[in-house]
Amino acid sequence: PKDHSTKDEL
Amino acid sequence: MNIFRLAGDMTHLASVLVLLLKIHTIKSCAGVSLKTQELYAIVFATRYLDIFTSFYSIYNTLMKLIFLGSSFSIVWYMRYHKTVRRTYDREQDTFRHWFLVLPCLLLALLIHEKFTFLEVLWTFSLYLEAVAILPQLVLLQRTRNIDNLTGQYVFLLGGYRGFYILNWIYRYLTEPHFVHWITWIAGLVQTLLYADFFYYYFQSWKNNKKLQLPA
Repeated sequence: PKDHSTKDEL
Repeated sequence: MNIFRLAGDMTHLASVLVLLLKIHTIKSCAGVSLKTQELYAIVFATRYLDIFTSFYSIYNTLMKLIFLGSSFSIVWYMRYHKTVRRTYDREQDTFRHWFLVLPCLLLALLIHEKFTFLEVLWTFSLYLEAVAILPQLVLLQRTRNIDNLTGQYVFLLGGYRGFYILNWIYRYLTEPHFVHWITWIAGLVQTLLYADFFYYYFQSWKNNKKLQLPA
């Protein structure tokens, strides 16, 4: 599932 | 992961590697702001605490470790390496970086999505990253004559910011419920800080001249 948050960014 | 985010991460990685390579090979950190480098080390240390609590991908974890390692290595070189530290422009790099840290901490305590330890520190890292380049930009203005590597470092960092804005637009259009005001506004402020530098960078590139900033 996609994580709709910017936490998966650097 | 989309192409804009990947391009952003790669320019970010390139910027840090250019700087590390410069410092490591020519044993000089002339023109580099230690204040900015220390701020980035704080940014990464506070943002990547989730390395212990959440897992996104091997890519994500690996990149976090690289950014943590490289930013602390640069600070170590500039502070303690016996040759490199002598090339540091101590008298010029006088920006009071604690005056950036405290307001960012205060702002993160006031404006955040959730009031938890990790979330407040994560928000703080976003605010601090937005302004962390300021000591470097001030130092560039003071020394005016910028060597190619320092210029490329700031140029690549600015490129990283630009790609991240494209990434957020792309994610907003393709992912439902992707609305993140704190990330976006902090990111936009950060990108705008590079606008002035970019203007002079492109001018010098167009005229094929050494980059010089006005006093």
